[in-house]
Amino acid sequence: MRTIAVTNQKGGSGKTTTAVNLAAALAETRRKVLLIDLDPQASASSWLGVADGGKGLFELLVGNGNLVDLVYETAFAGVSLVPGSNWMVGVEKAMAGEVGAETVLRKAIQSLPRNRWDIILLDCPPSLGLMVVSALVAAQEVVVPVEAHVMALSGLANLLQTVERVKERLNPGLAISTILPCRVDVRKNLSKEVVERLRSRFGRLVPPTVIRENVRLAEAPSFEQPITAYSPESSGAVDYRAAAGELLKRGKER
Amino acid sequence: MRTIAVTNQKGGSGKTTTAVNLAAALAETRRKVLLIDLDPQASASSWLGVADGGKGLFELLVGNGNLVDLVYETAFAGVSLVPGSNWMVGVEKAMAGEVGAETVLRKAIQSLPRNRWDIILLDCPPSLGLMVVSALVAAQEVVVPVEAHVMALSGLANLLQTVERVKERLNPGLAISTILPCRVDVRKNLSKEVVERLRSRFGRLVPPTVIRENVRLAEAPSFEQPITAYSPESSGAVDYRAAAGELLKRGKER
Ligand SMILES: Nc1ncnc2c1ncn2[C@@H]1O[C@H](COP(=O)(O)OP(=O)(O)OP(=O)(O)O)[C@@H](O)[C@H]1O
Ligand SMILES: Nc1ncnc2c1ncn2[C@@H]1O[C@H](COP(=O)(O)OP(=O)(O)OP(=O)(O)O)[C@@H](O)[C@H]1O
Ligand SMILES: [Mg+2]
Ligand SMILES: [Mg+2]
Repeated sequence: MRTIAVTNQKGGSGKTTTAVNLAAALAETRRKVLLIDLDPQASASSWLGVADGGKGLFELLVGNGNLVDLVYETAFAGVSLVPGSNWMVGVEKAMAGEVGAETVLRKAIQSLPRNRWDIILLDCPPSLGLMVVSALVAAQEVVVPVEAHVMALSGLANLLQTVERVKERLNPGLAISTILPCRVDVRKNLSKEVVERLRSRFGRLVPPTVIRENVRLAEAPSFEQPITAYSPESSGAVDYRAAAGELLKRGKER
Repeated sequence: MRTIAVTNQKGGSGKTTTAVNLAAALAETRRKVLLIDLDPQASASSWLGVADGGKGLFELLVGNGNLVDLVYETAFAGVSLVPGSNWMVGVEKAMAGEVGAETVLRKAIQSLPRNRWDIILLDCPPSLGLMVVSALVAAQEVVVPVEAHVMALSGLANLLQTVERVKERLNPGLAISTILPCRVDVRKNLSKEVVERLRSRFGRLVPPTVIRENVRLAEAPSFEQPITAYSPESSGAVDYRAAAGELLKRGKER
């Protein structure tokens, strides 16, 4: 059971679009995927048809309840969901000063039935706070979606530092597996330059195929369908299937 | 001296691009503008050439120091900056449980010399936490940049509720002056549909001109120049000048 954190503190970098569509593309390969929505804004949850996730995940993260009881089976075969909700805004406050608050999620994930899911994806909010640190403590791998724009680059150092710190102090098995360029506009030099900079800085962490800008990906949420259901022939679907394939390959290598 | 909060908890909605380029466009009309960067990711500050804002704003927000001592004069006439920095991540924790923490910024702004600036713009992080509430308490007006995409719409109710609550309990003079559609791609139906939905929901809060997608706006940060300096003929510059003009008009009506 691989646990993968999808994270980048920069807003709008493509985290949710990546988490939802990777989940669907992986499910197409007959893997069973559990998506856990750690963002109080819960956009992954709405996308998968759960507009109000309720108090469950909040309760769990402050110490009560079982993760398996919070699982929804979505309309998409192989994609299960633990939804987020606005309640989660209160977790950081409720757990302020609580020893080991950042380990609660890991414990909950480790208590899941061993064979029910192959991959767990954690969709993170745009910050480096308790939700994100909890995801990094619980995961073995990190996928970092990066919008192919300049402003996206300056925060990466901070993110890498946070990953390093979690690795040193709380989770020695943690590693970044993928730096995923998103919203790449192949006609724009800026886009290509940013992807080049990412490749030269991160080498093979950047997969051969990137995620291109595709309006179908932006439309899909209002139809509450991942791209593989909404527009299976679109470049968005093609790119996320390629990204899923790459993720599976890298998983084998670890 | 008008104080304007530029806020939207959705990541990547165009807050920083709007704050920096409105500041520059307003300065072109000979107004004196002070931009205060309330985001620990400090992208507005890097854009205006201050990569490391230091501990000043953190210290101020936990109760020490004078705002006027933290002001940088940027390379752009009429645009002053109080930079953000990663130190500000610690403000919420340091002020947890502190009575009236959300009023510290307002007090600091009110202590500024009365005639040195005409407009104060507050660039906010993608959240509804202490920095954003402090901005809403300090401001008279709110500008809400909204990316012309579906996922941008669901968080608006939450934001409006927060504005209402601040208005009722802490700042009766607060009002949303502008809902600003950003990154509008005129060739995409999705973009046009989202703008239409915003117009039907918010009426004249949505200005006649919107901010179109323009790669020059995405390139400008790496040149550390607002769009008005980097590419004065671009649609990005045209649109932000129009938005600035609209903001000035609405200011007169209040
Ligand atoms: N490849 C793409 N093509 C077109 N639009 C995209 C693409 N990827 C993401 N988007 C759009 O960009 C916006 C931001 O994407 P998304 O919400 O997935 O980012 P995020 O990192 O999860 O944001 P947040 O920081 O708010 O959680 C959304 O409106 C989404 O529909
Ligand atoms: N009109 C536009 N045309 C092209 N690119 C744009 C436009 N507006 C914003 N961008 C780009 O979109 C991305 C997000 O914009 P920006 O950083 O201003 O949003 P934000 O709301 O401040 O994000 P955050 O939530 O992280 O603070 C940036 O890479 C920016 O360069
Ligand atoms: Mg998201
Ligand atoms: Mg910003």
